[in-house]
Parts: sequence; C-alpha cells; structure tokens
Amino acid sequence: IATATAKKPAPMNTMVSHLLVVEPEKLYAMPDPALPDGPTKAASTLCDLADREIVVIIGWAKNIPGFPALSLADQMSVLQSVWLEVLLLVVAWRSLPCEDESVFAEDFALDEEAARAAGLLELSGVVLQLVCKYRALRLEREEYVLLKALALANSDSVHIEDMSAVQRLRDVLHEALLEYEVSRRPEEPRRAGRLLLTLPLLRQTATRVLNHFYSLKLEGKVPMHKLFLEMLEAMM
Amino acid sequence: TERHKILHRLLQEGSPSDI
Repeated sequence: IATATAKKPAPMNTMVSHLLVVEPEKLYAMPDPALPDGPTKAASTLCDLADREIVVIIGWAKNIPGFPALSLADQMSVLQSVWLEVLLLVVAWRSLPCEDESVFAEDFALDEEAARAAGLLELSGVVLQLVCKYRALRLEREEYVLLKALALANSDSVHIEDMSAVQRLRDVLHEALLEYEVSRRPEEPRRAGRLLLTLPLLRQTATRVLNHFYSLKLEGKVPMHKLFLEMLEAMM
Repeated sequence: TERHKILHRLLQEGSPSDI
C-alpha cells in the first residue's frame, strides 16, 4: 500500500487544471500575400497579429479566477499595463521548442536572417533573451500558464483603485505556484522563486518592445487597428 | 473610458465584433 501511495501522482492543483482548460487556441499571422516581403510587411503582420492577440488576452483574462471580481475600471487598468507582458510570455512559450527563432505565430517565425530582412532584428533579439531564460529553466506548460496569470496579476498600474483586490488575486496565484512546485518538484525548492524572478526581465522586454511599436506608430507607415493603438497609447 | 472604448466594450460585453 505504501509503495502504491508513493507512486501515485500528486493530484493536479485545481488552479493549474483551470488555467490549462482556459488556455486560448493558437493564432495565425497570415501575412498578406499581396504585399512584397520586407520590413513594412513584417511590421504590418506583427501589428495585425498583436491586435488579434489582445482580443484573445482580454477574453482569457476574464477566465482567470478573481479577475472578473475586480471593478471594470481596475480590470481595464490591469490589462492596459500588462497586456504586452502577457503577449510576450505567449511568444516566448511558442518559441521555446525552436532554437534561435522568435515564433510570433505558428506561421510567422523568424530566425536571425529573416529577422534582419524584416527589420525586426532588435525586437527578435530581446524576445530571444527571454526565451533563453525560460529554456534554461526548462519551463513546463503548467508553470507557463501559472506565470502568465501571475504576469496579469502583477500589474503595478498607479490607476488601480482597489490594490488589495489585485493583491489577493496575486496571492492566490502565487500560492498555486508554490503548491505546484512543492508537489511536482520537491527536489528543486527554489524553483518557484526562480520562475518569479523572470518577471523583471519580462517587464524590461515589454518596455523595449513597446518602444519599437511606438516608433512604428510615429513613423505612420504601418496600419494599426484601433484596439492595438488604444492599448499602445494606454502604456505611454 | 471614452479613450479606451474598445477595451471597455470587450470587457463588458465580450463581443469582439466590429473592431
């Protein structure tokens, strides 16, 4: 009986199970075949993809336990401040299996040469630095979904009215991460901390990517959808 | 919310239409 109990896998943390169920479907970039390849097409593809990803992220956030309980104003403040961090975590996760490629979507992955040709070398470089960190940690899907929800709850927006409600959301997710690591990775007692310590690089990466998009907006050569512009402006 | 009307609408109604 003792052996059977020891071999039985630990029950899945209910938060992790929930987060796995609400994981959104993959999006495709679908670059416009009518446009000639080059920086304008790449930037345009990326901005269009980001706009659709934001819609998906908003829908996903509504399924994060505790998020819908925030006031509408606070839900907006949280999303406006962290959407790009969440989006970058999605891209980093997609890029994990591919060495030296930034996988913005299943049909839009750039290696160094393609990134240079697309004028996205710098952007791809900062994404790859993040990917490198998660690859070194051998990030698992369960940890990824927890970290993504934590990135949402980790908003430091000065516009949040009820910070204690956001803190509660953060605490519940933090607790779920600790519980998951204790049950699944008891041999790595510092793993939860290591995962949380990737959040500063995620924020730094988001700031750099935001600057890239904002420069594109100022140049005015690439069409941007209204929601993307709205979210971009909210971060500036 | 006037400046952020699409986000507001998506959170409130959940309708991604006509963006």
